[in-house]
Amino acid sequence: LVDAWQNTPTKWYPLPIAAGALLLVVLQYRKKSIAREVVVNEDGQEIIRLKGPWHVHVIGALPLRNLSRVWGYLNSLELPVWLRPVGFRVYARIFGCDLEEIDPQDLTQYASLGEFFYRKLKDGARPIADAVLVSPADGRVLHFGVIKNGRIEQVKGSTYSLDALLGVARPGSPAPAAVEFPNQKMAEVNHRHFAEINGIEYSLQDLLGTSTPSSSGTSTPTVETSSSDRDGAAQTGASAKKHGERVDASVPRDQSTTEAVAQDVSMATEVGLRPTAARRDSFTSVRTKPGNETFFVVIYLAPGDYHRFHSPAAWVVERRRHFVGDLFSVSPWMAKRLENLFVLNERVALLGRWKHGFFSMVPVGATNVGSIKVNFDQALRTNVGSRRGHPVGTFTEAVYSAASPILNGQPLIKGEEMGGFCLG
Amino acid sequence: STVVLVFEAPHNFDFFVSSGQKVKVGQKLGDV
Repeated sequence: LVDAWQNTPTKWYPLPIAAGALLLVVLQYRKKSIAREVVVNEDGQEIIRLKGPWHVHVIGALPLRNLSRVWGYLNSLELPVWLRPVGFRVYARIFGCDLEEIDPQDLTQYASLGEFFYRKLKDGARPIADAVLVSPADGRVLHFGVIKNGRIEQVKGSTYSLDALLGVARPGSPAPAAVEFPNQKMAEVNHRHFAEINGIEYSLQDLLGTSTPSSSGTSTPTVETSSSDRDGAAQTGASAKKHGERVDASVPRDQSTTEAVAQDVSMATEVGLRPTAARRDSFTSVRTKPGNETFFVVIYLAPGDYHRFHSPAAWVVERRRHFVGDLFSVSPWMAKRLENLFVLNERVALLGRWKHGFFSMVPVGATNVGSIKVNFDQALRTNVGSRRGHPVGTFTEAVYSAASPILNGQPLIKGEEMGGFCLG
Repeated sequence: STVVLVFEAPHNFDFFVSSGQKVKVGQKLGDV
């Protein structure tokens, strides 16, 4: 072999131009056909499947959710006090954390790596810019732009469906079907529709799926809580979910009604939305304004980054949709290889509105950070239980109408802390 | 982990970032 390797002469032959051109055509055709391949079921709805090279399928075969929970458990173990400063400094060195900006700075006060990972920052460490849209998190901008044909570009040449990401239906797509899971008695709505976006002339009602209960014929009433029983909102929500009702997961406010209304009005002014008691059904009439477009931006948080997320704008969160899914890594390496990554993974779609119309924010989990926290949502539990029984595209929904009856949602100001990602 | 923002804005909305750029909480992403 050594002799053959060293002494065999290399002879170069010219490849016929036609053969080269043919090869290029075949490769290009194959690339395009893979990119456009949309598997649909008998109802014409897109089926999201694991697509990618062989190593993606190998990773997909791993019990990622279980691994994530084991990882979370290990990182919740209390570390000896003497080990904490050394351990966290090593971690900070490896992943590039700035220990000068954390609060508290005394590293012995973080009992575990999980606590350190979910660290707070000092007041004023992140000044909020004077712009309508600011970054919700520390990280790296993966991609941004205008949404065309209802597809968001994950990486160049690879897209995923906006409908699948948010669980929305568009005009022309079949009526969403309410799926009752006998084991859980939980109303979950299947919104795996794929249809061409109809310009910008779609109603917010369709975009947010507010017509789901009536269109499906299944009763999923909103759990309304009065000011007197808001304290029991979490319990009400838990009970309501079991009965297939939509949960009001708002955090109750400890204020008199007059104060609450005054605060709502003040907040409405700040958010740039007109306060009105009729906001509950505003999505049945408000349409996307002519002259508007739908934009997107994707921000990736590396392991060393500050892992809490803040409000990127002044807006009102009206509902959240929790999609139980896989927990693939969302690193740029994986994003380049696994199609529909952000649609396959577990995520929480927070839907609402800002002064320019529709607004949504979707924290997407990953293997190391499968748990997503939302500060104003007591009922949300992520990365628990099995993924079985939760087909891709189904979600559980909660509304936040009790947080502010006037604004019909949870009002947020720009830069306000909303929640974060926890290890495991 | 990843955060995806999807929103409606006027045509003249401009992003003030580039792909691959590092950002921090509160940093300007875009404006009308």
